[in-house]
Amino acid sequence: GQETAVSELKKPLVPASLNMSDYVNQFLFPQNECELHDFRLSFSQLKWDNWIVAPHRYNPRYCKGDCPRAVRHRYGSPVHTVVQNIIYETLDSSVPRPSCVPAKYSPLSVLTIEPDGSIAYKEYEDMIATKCTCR
Amino acid sequence: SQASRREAQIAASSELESEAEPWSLLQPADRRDKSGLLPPLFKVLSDGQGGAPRLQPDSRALQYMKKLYKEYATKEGIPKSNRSHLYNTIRLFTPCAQHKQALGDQVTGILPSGNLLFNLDRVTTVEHLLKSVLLYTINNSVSFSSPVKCVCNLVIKEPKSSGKTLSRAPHSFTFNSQFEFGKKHKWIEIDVTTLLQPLVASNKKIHMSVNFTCMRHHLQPPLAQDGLFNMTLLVFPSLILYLNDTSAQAYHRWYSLHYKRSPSQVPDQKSNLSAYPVGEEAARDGRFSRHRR
Repeated sequence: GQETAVSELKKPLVPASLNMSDYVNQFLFPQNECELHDFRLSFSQLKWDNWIVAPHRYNPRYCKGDCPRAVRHRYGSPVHTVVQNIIYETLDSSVPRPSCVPAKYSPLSVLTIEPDGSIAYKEYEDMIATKCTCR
Repeated sequence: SQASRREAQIAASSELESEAEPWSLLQPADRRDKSGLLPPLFKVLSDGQGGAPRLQPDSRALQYMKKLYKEYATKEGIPKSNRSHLYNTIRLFTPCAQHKQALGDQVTGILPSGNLLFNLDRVTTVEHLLKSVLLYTINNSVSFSSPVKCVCNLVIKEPKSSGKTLSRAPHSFTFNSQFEFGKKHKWIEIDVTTLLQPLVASNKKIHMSVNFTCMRHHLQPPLAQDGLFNMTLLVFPSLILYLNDTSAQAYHRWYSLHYKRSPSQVPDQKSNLSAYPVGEEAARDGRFSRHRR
Protein backbone atom coordinates (compact mmCIF):
# COMPACT_ATOMS: atom_id res chain seq x y z
CA GLY A 1 0.00 0.00 0.00
CA GLN A 2 3.00 2.33 -0.19
CA GLU A 3 1.76 4.04 -3.34
CA THR A 4 -1.56 4.82 -1.70
CA ALA A 5 0.22 6.02 1.44
CA VAL A 6 2.47 8.29 -0.61
CA SER A 7 -0.47 9.62 -2.61
CA GLU A 8 -2.37 10.15 0.64
CA LEU A 9 0.58 12.10 2.05
CA LYS A 10 0.67 14.32 -1.04
CA LYS A 11 -2.95 15.34 -0.46
CA PRO A 12 -3.31 18.68 1.37
CA LEU A 13 -3.88 17.87 5.05
CA VAL A 14 -6.38 20.65 5.47
CA PRO A 15 -8.91 21.22 2.66
CA ALA A 16 -8.38 24.73 1.25
CA SER A 17 -11.91 25.82 2.22
CA LEU A 18 -11.40 24.86 5.90
CA ASN A 19 -8.91 26.84 7.99
CA MET A 20 -6.76 25.08 10.56
CA SER A 21 -8.70 26.00 13.72
CA ASP A 22 -12.05 24.77 12.32
CA TYR A 23 -10.28 21.66 11.11
CA VAL A 24 -8.84 20.91 14.57
CA ASN A 25 -12.09 21.85 16.31
CA GLN A 26 -14.06 19.28 14.38
CA PHE A 27 -11.99 16.60 16.14
CA LEU A 28 -11.80 18.28 19.53
CA PHE A 29 -15.53 19.10 19.62
CA PRO A 30 -17.20 16.75 17.14
CA GLN A 31 -20.79 17.66 16.24
CA ASN A 32 -23.62 15.54 17.77
CA GLU A 33 -21.26 13.05 19.38
CA CYS A 34 -22.77 10.37 21.62
CA GLU A 35 -23.85 12.08 24.86
CA LEU A 36 -26.62 12.32 27.50
CA HIS A 37 -29.75 14.35 26.71
CA ASP A 38 -32.57 15.48 29.01
CA PHE A 39 -36.24 14.64 28.52
CA ARG A 40 -38.33 16.13 31.31
CA LEU A 41 -41.79 14.68 31.49
CA SER A 42 -44.59 14.93 34.03
CA PHE A 43 -46.71 11.92 34.86
CA SER A 44 -49.81 13.93 33.96
CA GLN A 45 -48.62 13.87 30.31
CA LEU A 46 -48.72 10.07 30.53
CA LYS A 47 -52.08 10.31 32.30
CA TRP A 48 -50.55 8.45 35.20
CA ASP A 49 -50.99 11.25 37.73
CA ASN A 50 -54.12 9.55 39.06
CA TRP A 51 -51.93 6.86 40.58
CA ILE A 52 -48.40 8.27 40.71
CA VAL A 53 -48.50 11.01 43.37
CA ALA A 54 -44.78 11.84 43.38
CA PRO A 55 -42.45 12.91 41.89
CA HIS A 56 -44.32 15.43 39.75
CA ARG A 57 -41.52 15.62 37.19
CA TYR A 58 -39.40 12.74 35.90
CA ASN A 59 -36.32 13.09 33.71
CA PRO A 60 -35.30 9.60 32.50
CA ARG A 61 -32.62 11.19 30.18
CA TYR A 62 -31.38 9.30 27.11
CA CYS A 63 -28.23 8.78 25.00
CA LYS A 64 -28.01 10.04 21.46
CA GLY A 65 -25.24 10.88 18.95
CA ASP A 66 -22.56 9.37 16.73
CA CYS A 67 -19.94 7.07 18.13
CA PRO A 68 -16.51 8.44 17.17
CA ARG A 69 -13.94 6.04 15.82
CA ALA A 70 -11.61 6.34 18.83
CA VAL A 71 -14.26 5.13 21.31
CA ARG A 72 -11.86 3.26 23.54
CA HIS A 73 -10.52 6.00 25.78
CA ARG A 74 -13.51 8.34 25.83
CA TYR A 75 -16.37 5.92 26.43
CA GLY A 76 -14.73 3.07 28.26
CA SER A 77 -15.83 0.88 25.36
CA PRO A 78 -14.50 -2.65 25.07
CA VAL A 79 -12.05 -3.40 22.25
CA HIS A 80 -14.91 -5.22 20.53
CA THR A 81 -16.44 -1.82 19.73
CA VAL A 82 -13.29 -0.72 17.88
CA VAL A 83 -13.26 -4.00 15.97
CA GLN A 84 -16.94 -3.61 15.04
CA ASN A 85 -16.22 -0.10 13.79
CA ILE A 86 -13.33 -1.32 11.60
CA ILE A 87 -15.53 -4.09 10.19
CA TYR A 88 -18.20 -1.49 9.36
CA GLU A 89 -15.69 0.86 7.72
CA THR A 90 -13.47 -1.55 5.84
CA LEU A 91 -15.13 -4.94 5.39
CA ASP A 92 -18.92 -4.93 5.47
CA SER A 93 -21.05 -1.82 5.95
CA SER A 94 -24.11 -4.00 6.60
CA VAL A 95 -22.57 -4.57 10.04
CA PRO A 96 -24.00 -1.69 12.12
CA ARG A 97 -21.73 0.95 13.60
CA PRO A 98 -21.44 0.90 17.41
CA SER A 99 -24.54 2.42 19.11
CA CYS A 100 -24.74 5.18 21.68
CA VAL A 101 -26.46 3.60 24.72
CA PRO A 102 -26.71 4.22 28.49
CA ALA A 103 -23.91 2.69 30.56
CA LYS A 104 -25.03 3.70 34.06
CA TYR A 105 -28.38 4.44 35.74
CA SER A 106 -29.67 5.89 38.99
CA PRO A 107 -32.78 4.82 40.91
CA LEU A 108 -36.10 6.64 41.24
CA SER A 109 -38.49 6.86 44.23
CA VAL A 110 -42.20 6.88 43.39
CA LEU A 111 -45.27 7.38 45.61
CA THR A 112 -48.27 5.54 44.18
CA ILE A 113 -51.93 5.00 45.08
CA GLU A 114 -52.80 1.31 44.76
CA PRO A 115 -56.16 0.07 43.42
CA ASP A 116 -57.27 -0.90 46.94
CA GLY A 117 -56.68 2.65 48.17
CA SER A 118 -53.47 1.83 50.04
CA ILE A 119 -50.42 4.04 49.43
CA ALA A 120 -46.99 2.72 48.44
CA TYR A 121 -43.54 4.34 48.47
CA LYS A 122 -41.15 2.34 46.26
CA GLU A 123 -37.57 2.80 45.10
CA TYR A 124 -36.92 1.38 41.62
CA GLU A 125 -33.45 0.60 40.22
CA ASP A 126 -32.21 1.81 36.81
CA MET A 127 -34.84 4.48 36.12
CA ILE A 128 -32.59 7.44 35.11
CA ALA A 129 -29.67 7.18 32.64
CA THR A 130 -26.59 8.87 34.08
CA LYS A 131 -23.80 7.94 31.62
CA CYS A 132 -23.53 6.97 27.95
CA THR A 133 -21.22 4.59 26.15
CA CYS A 134 -20.67 3.20 22.64
CA ARG A 135 -21.32 -0.50 22.20
CA SER B 1 -28.20 -26.58 17.50
CA GLN B 2 -31.94 -26.15 16.89
CA ALA B 3 -32.66 -27.75 20.26
CA SER B 4 -30.07 -25.66 22.11
CA ARG B 5 -31.35 -22.50 20.45
CA ARG B 6 -34.87 -23.47 21.45
CA GLU B 7 -33.75 -24.05 25.03
CA ALA B 8 -31.95 -20.70 25.08
CA GLN B 9 -35.11 -18.97 23.87
CA ILE B 10 -37.22 -20.70 26.53
CA ALA B 11 -34.71 -19.74 29.23
CA ALA B 12 -34.59 -16.14 28.02
CA SER B 13 -38.37 -15.79 27.87
CA SER B 14 -38.84 -17.34 31.32
CA GLU B 15 -36.18 -14.99 32.69
CA LEU B 16 -37.89 -12.03 31.03
CA GLU B 17 -41.20 -13.13 32.48
CA SER B 18 -39.81 -13.33 36.02
CA GLU B 19 -38.12 -9.95 35.47
CA ALA B 20 -41.41 -8.52 34.23
CA GLU B 21 -43.27 -9.51 37.43
CA PRO B 22 -41.98 -6.75 39.74
CA TRP B 23 -42.86 -4.06 37.20
CA SER B 24 -46.48 -5.02 37.58
CA LEU B 25 -46.24 -3.51 41.07
CA LEU B 26 -46.24 -0.19 39.28
CA GLN B 27 -49.43 -1.23 37.58
CA PRO B 28 -52.97 -1.55 38.90
CA ALA B 29 -53.49 -5.15 39.96
CA ASP B 30 -56.34 -5.70 37.53
CA ARG B 31 -54.12 -4.83 34.56
CA ARG B 32 -51.36 -7.29 35.36
CA ASP B 33 -50.33 -8.99 32.20
CA LYS B 34 -49.58 -12.58 33.15
CA SER B 35 -48.84 -13.89 29.71
CA GLY B 36 -47.11 -11.06 27.87
CA LEU B 37 -43.35 -10.76 28.09
CA LEU B 38 -43.41 -6.97 28.02
CA PRO B 39 -43.70 -5.57 31.55
CA PRO B 40 -47.25 -4.16 31.97
CA LEU B 41 -45.71 -0.70 32.46
CA PHE B 42 -45.14 -0.54 28.69
CA LYS B 43 -48.68 -1.70 28.02
CA VAL B 44 -49.92 1.33 29.95
CA LEU B 45 -47.50 3.44 27.91
CA SER B 46 -48.92 2.13 24.63
CA ASP B 47 -52.57 2.30 25.74
CA GLY B 48 -52.03 5.78 27.15
CA GLN B 49 -54.41 4.76 29.90
CA GLY B 50 -53.76 5.89 33.45
CA GLY B 51 -54.90 2.58 34.85
CA ALA B 52 -58.26 1.47 36.20
CA PRO B 53 -60.25 3.69 38.60
CA ARG B 54 -59.11 3.16 42.15
CA LEU B 55 -60.26 3.72 45.68
CA GLN B 56 -59.21 7.13 46.95
CA PRO B 57 -56.85 6.98 49.94
CA ASP B 58 -57.51 8.67 53.26
CA SER B 59 -56.37 12.31 52.91
CA ARG B 60 -54.50 12.33 56.23
CA ALA B 61 -52.71 9.13 55.30
CA LEU B 62 -51.76 10.66 51.93
CA GLN B 63 -50.50 13.78 53.69
CA TYR B 64 -48.31 11.63 55.96
CA MET B 65 -46.87 9.64 53.03
CA LYS B 66 -46.11 12.85 51.10
CA LYS B 67 -44.24 14.14 54.17
CA LEU B 68 -42.33 10.83 54.30
CA TYR B 69 -41.57 11.02 50.54
CA LYS B 70 -40.00 14.47 51.02
CA GLU B 71 -37.77 13.02 53.74
CA TYR B 72 -36.62 10.14 51.58
CA ALA B 73 -36.32 11.55 48.05
CA THR B 74 -35.43 14.77 46.25
CA LYS B 75 -37.94 16.76 44.14
CA GLU B 76 -36.70 14.90 41.06
CA GLY B 77 -37.42 11.60 42.83
CA ILE B 78 -33.81 10.59 43.50
CA PRO B 79 -33.56 8.56 46.75
CA LYS B 80 -31.52 10.54 49.30
CA SER B 81 -28.30 8.73 50.03
CA ASN B 82 -28.05 9.98 53.64
CA ARG B 83 -30.13 7.06 54.89
CA SER B 84 -28.72 3.73 55.91
CA HIS B 85 -31.87 1.63 56.41
CA LEU B 86 -32.60 -1.29 54.13
CA TYR B 87 -36.26 -0.75 53.26
CA ASN B 88 -36.96 0.31 49.68
CA THR B 89 -40.74 -0.08 49.99
CA ILE B 90 -43.18 1.50 52.47
CA ARG B 91 -46.87 0.59 52.34
CA LEU B 92 -49.65 2.38 54.26
CA PHE B 93 -52.94 0.54 54.76
CA THR B 94 -56.10 2.07 56.19
CA PRO B 95 -58.45 -0.30 57.99
CA CYS B 96 -60.99 -1.72 55.58
CA ALA B 97 -63.47 -2.58 58.31
CA GLN B 98 -63.81 -1.06 61.75
CA HIS B 99 -66.70 -1.86 63.98
CA LYS B 100 -67.99 1.52 65.02
CA GLN B 101 -67.42 2.25 68.62
CA ALA B 102 -67.61 5.43 70.66
CA LEU B 103 -65.14 7.67 68.97
CA GLY B 104 -63.06 8.18 72.06
CA ASP B 105 -64.31 9.84 75.19
CA GLN B 106 -63.46 13.51 75.38
CA VAL B 107 -63.73 13.54 79.13
CA THR B 108 -61.72 10.57 80.30
CA GLY B 109 -59.10 10.74 77.54
CA ILE B 110 -59.89 7.24 76.33
CA LEU B 111 -59.14 7.10 72.63
CA PRO B 112 -61.32 5.43 70.04
CA SER B 113 -60.92 1.71 69.95
CA GLY B 114 -62.57 -0.99 67.96
CA ASN B 115 -61.92 -3.96 65.75
CA LEU B 116 -59.73 -3.12 62.79
CA LEU B 117 -59.24 -5.26 59.68
CA PHE B 118 -56.27 -4.56 57.39
CA ASN B 119 -56.18 -6.15 53.95
CA LEU B 120 -52.52 -6.73 52.97
CA ASP B 121 -53.08 -8.17 49.49
CA ARG B 122 -50.69 -5.63 47.93
CA VAL B 123 -47.71 -7.01 49.86
CA THR B 124 -45.92 -9.35 47.44
CA THR B 125 -43.91 -12.46 48.28
CA VAL B 126 -40.66 -10.68 47.35
CA GLU B 127 -41.31 -7.93 49.92
CA HIS B 128 -39.88 -8.84 53.32
CA LEU B 129 -41.17 -7.03 56.43
CA LEU B 130 -38.55 -5.02 58.36
CA LYS B 131 -40.74 -2.81 60.55
CA SER B 132 -44.47 -2.10 61.13
CA VAL B 133 -46.10 0.88 62.81
CA LEU B 134 -49.64 1.87 63.82
CA LEU B 135 -50.16 5.52 62.90
CA TYR B 136 -52.71 7.63 64.76
CA THR B 137 -53.65 11.05 63.43
CA ILE B 138 -54.50 13.74 65.92
CA ASN B 139 -57.51 15.62 64.62
CA ASN B 140 -56.64 18.98 66.15
CA SER B 141 -53.57 20.09 67.92
CA VAL B 142 -53.92 19.30 71.58
CA SER B 143 -52.78 21.73 74.19
CA PHE B 144 -51.22 19.97 77.15
CA SER B 145 -49.02 21.78 79.57
CA SER B 146 -47.16 18.54 80.44
CA PRO B 147 -46.31 15.29 78.64
CA VAL B 148 -49.03 12.71 78.33
CA LYS B 149 -48.63 9.01 79.08
CA CYS B 150 -50.68 6.49 77.17
CA VAL B 151 -51.26 2.83 77.82
CA CYS B 152 -52.13 0.86 74.75
CA ASN B 153 -53.67 -2.59 74.65
CA LEU B 154 -53.43 -4.34 71.33
CA VAL B 155 -55.18 -7.62 70.66
CA ILE B 156 -54.36 -9.40 67.41
CA LYS B 157 -57.07 -11.84 66.43
CA GLU B 158 -56.13 -14.94 64.56
CA PRO B 159 -57.63 -15.00 61.06
CA LYS B 160 -60.61 -17.28 60.61
CA SER B 161 -59.00 -20.70 60.41
CA SER B 162 -60.09 -23.13 57.73
CA GLY B 163 -61.45 -25.40 60.43
CA LYS B 164 -58.66 -27.93 60.10
CA THR B 165 -56.27 -26.22 62.49
CA LEU B 166 -57.60 -25.13 65.85
CA SER B 167 -57.48 -21.34 65.95
CA ARG B 168 -55.13 -20.30 68.71
CA ALA B 169 -56.03 -17.79 71.38
CA PRO B 170 -55.67 -14.22 70.06
CA HIS B 171 -52.33 -12.56 70.81
CA SER B 172 -52.75 -9.95 73.49
CA PHE B 173 -50.09 -7.31 73.63
CA THR B 174 -50.09 -4.54 76.22
CA PHE B 175 -47.42 -1.95 76.46
CA ASN B 176 -46.93 1.49 77.95
CA SER B 177 -45.90 4.30 75.75
CA GLN B 178 -45.13 7.86 76.66
CA PHE B 179 -45.95 10.56 74.13
CA GLU B 180 -44.84 14.15 74.28
CA PHE B 181 -47.78 16.11 72.92
CA GLY B 182 -47.04 19.50 71.55
CA LYS B 183 -48.53 22.06 69.17
CA LYS B 184 -46.75 20.54 66.19
CA HIS B 185 -47.71 16.94 66.79
CA LYS B 186 -50.13 15.60 64.23
CA TRP B 187 -49.25 11.90 64.28
CA ILE B 188 -48.50 9.22 66.87
CA GLU B 189 -46.49 6.18 65.72
CA ILE B 190 -46.67 2.91 67.67
CA ASP B 191 -44.13 0.25 66.73
CA VAL B 192 -45.87 -3.14 66.42
CA THR B 193 -43.12 -4.95 64.53
CA THR B 194 -42.60 -7.80 66.98
CA LEU B 195 -46.31 -8.48 67.07
CA LEU B 196 -46.98 -8.44 63.32
CA GLN B 197 -43.70 -9.98 62.11
CA PRO B 198 -44.99 -13.57 62.08
CA LEU B 199 -48.37 -12.57 60.67
CA VAL B 200 -47.53 -10.37 57.68
CA ALA B 201 -45.59 -13.09 55.88
CA SER B 202 -48.34 -15.68 56.20
CA ASN B 203 -51.59 -13.71 56.30
CA LYS B 204 -53.13 -11.31 53.90
CA LYS B 205 -55.50 -9.97 56.55
CA ILE B 206 -54.65 -8.61 59.98
CA HIS B 207 -57.53 -8.38 62.45
CA MET B 208 -56.85 -6.41 65.63
CA SER B 209 -58.49 -4.39 68.34
CA VAL B 210 -56.71 -1.46 69.98
CA ASN B 211 -57.51 0.14 73.33
CA PHE B 212 -55.80 3.37 74.27
CA THR B 213 -55.96 5.20 77.56
CA CYS B 214 -54.08 8.44 78.10
CA MET B 215 -53.54 10.48 81.22
CA ARG B 216 -51.20 13.13 82.51
CA HIS B 217 -48.10 11.17 83.36
CA HIS B 218 -47.95 12.01 87.08
CA LEU B 219 -51.65 11.56 87.76
CA GLN B 220 -53.61 8.50 88.81
CA PRO B 221 -55.62 6.57 86.20
CA PRO B 222 -58.28 8.66 84.47
CA LEU B 223 -60.86 7.85 87.04
CA ALA B 224 -59.27 10.42 89.32
CA GLN B 225 -61.59 13.34 88.84
CA ASP B 226 -58.90 15.97 88.80
CA GLY B 227 -57.04 14.08 86.11
CA LEU B 228 -59.71 14.59 83.55
CA PHE B 229 -58.63 16.70 80.64
CA ASN B 230 -59.95 17.47 77.32
CA MET B 231 -58.45 14.87 74.94
CA THR B 232 -58.78 15.56 71.26
CA LEU B 233 -60.31 12.80 69.21
CA LEU B 234 -58.01 10.54 67.24
CA VAL B 235 -59.30 8.81 64.16
CA PHE B 236 -58.68 5.13 63.58
CA PRO B 237 -55.05 4.17 62.95
CA SER B 238 -53.35 3.29 59.68
CA LEU B 239 -50.91 0.40 59.45
CA ILE B 240 -47.52 1.19 57.89
CA LEU B 241 -45.23 -1.64 56.72
CA TYR B 242 -41.54 -0.94 56.00
CA LEU B 243 -40.43 -3.65 53.55
CA ASN B 244 -37.36 -4.74 51.64
CA ASP B 245 -38.37 -5.56 48.06
CA THR B 246 -35.86 -8.25 47.00
CA SER B 247 -36.82 -8.21 43.30
CA ALA B 248 -34.31 -7.20 40.60
CA GLN B 249 -36.23 -4.03 39.71
CA ALA B 250 -36.12 -2.62 43.22
CA TYR B 251 -33.28 -0.35 44.33
CA HIS B 252 -30.98 -2.12 46.79
CA ARG B 253 -29.23 0.68 48.67
CA TRP B 254 -26.79 -1.48 50.59
CA TYR B 255 -25.71 -3.15 47.33
CA SER B 256 -25.07 0.08 45.43
CA LEU B 257 -23.14 1.51 48.40
CA HIS B 258 -20.79 -1.44 48.86
CA TYR B 259 -20.47 -3.38 45.66
CA LYS B 260 -21.23 -1.39 42.57
CA ARG B 261 -17.93 -0.12 41.11
CA SER B 262 -16.89 0.71 37.51
CA PRO B 263 -14.09 -1.52 36.16
CA SER B 264 -11.59 1.39 36.16
CA GLN B 265 -11.93 1.72 39.96
CA VAL B 266 -11.17 -1.93 40.65
CA PRO B 267 -7.36 -2.27 40.98
CA ASP B 268 -5.91 -4.57 38.35
CA GLN B 269 -5.27 -7.97 39.94
CA LYS B 270 -1.99 -8.66 38.13
CA SER B 271 -0.25 -5.35 38.85
CA ASN B 272 -1.37 -5.62 42.49
CA LEU B 273 0.02 -9.13 42.90
CA SER B 274 3.41 -8.19 41.41
CA ALA B 275 3.56 -5.31 43.90
CA TYR B 276 3.17 -7.81 46.73
CA PRO B 277 5.66 -10.64 46.03
CA VAL B 278 4.73 -12.25 49.38
CA GLY B 279 1.64 -13.85 47.95
CA GLU B 280 -1.97 -13.26 47.07
CA GLU B 281 -3.54 -13.14 50.55
CA ALA B 282 -1.06 -10.48 51.69
CA ALA B 283 -1.86 -8.54 48.53
CA ARG B 284 -5.56 -8.89 49.21
CA ASP B 285 -5.15 -7.66 52.80
CA GLY B 286 -3.03 -4.76 51.57
CA ARG B 287 -5.72 -3.81 49.09
CA PHE B 288 -8.54 -4.04 51.63
CA SER B 289 -6.67 -2.08 54.26
CA ARG B 290 -6.02 0.64 51.72
CA HIS B 291 -9.71 0.66 50.73
CA ARG B 292 -10.80 0.73 54.36
CA ARG B 293 -8.49 3.71 54.91
